[in-house]
Amino acid sequence: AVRGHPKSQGISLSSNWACGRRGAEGR
Amino acid sequence: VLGGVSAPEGKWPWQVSVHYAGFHVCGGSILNEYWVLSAAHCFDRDKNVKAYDVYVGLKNLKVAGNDTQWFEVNQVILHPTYQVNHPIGGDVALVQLKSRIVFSESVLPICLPPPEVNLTGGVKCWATGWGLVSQRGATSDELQEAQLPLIPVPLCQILYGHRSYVLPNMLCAGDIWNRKTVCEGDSGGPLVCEFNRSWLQIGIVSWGRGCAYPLFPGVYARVPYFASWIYHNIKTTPLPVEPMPSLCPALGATLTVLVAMLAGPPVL
Repeated sequence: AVRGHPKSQGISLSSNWACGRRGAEGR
Repeated sequence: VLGGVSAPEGKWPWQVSVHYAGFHVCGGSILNEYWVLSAAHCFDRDKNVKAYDVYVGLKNLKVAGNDTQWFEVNQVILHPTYQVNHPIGGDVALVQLKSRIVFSESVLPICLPPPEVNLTGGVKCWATGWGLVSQRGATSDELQEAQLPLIPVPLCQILYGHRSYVLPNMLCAGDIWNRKTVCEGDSGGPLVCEFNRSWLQIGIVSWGRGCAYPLFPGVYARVPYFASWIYHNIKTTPLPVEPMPSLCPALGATLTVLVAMLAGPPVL
């Protein structure tokens, strides 16, 4: 995750994008 | 969704619409570039996956936005316990797309919950979908959202009249007092909850006794129970073979030759 957001809490199946985030938070 | 409201643009970027023969039939959620999570009962009517399409980046079913993408289905994996111990038990489907989703501000994956996720303590959960919005069968082209409290399984079993109706690998959610619940056409869609600013999918819309009776809440496949199976299948199933762009010129050359041959005889 970028822009200071912590890593997603769940299990991510996508390597390049944070899961469970909205909009720019997901990048 | 009964009792819901239209969802703002981009609020649920993992929501997908599963179409069958050109019509919306079910919801689903994006897990990664190639995989969508949905309900098994959305796919058991026909073994021909060619009849299914998946749309992402959609808010209105009749209006494609800048981020809307359309996909054909490569394969569908149904959970091995689907309809084994319960008429709609194991209602989980993994849908592999033929080509990859391009993520954007409006198209993003949802997280799977860890199997031990704690669903007590008043977590706030939401259901979304393009299903019926009234008991009379009214539909909405706009994606609907509703915040739904989780209902403990023992209470849900009492409401449904017998323990065997609601299995431990299911969960129930619905706003009994405000008559908010999911309905036909929402199947396969996600029930998501926010944990520390991350959204985790804890349910897949599965079944219920109608939609108009508040004392029969919506029943969902309990995603934490199926998370290991989902993870294992996605990690071990090969990705589809996509046509390589470099083959296109060769195809063009072949067509050129064929056209030239067909055009030749009349000249002779």
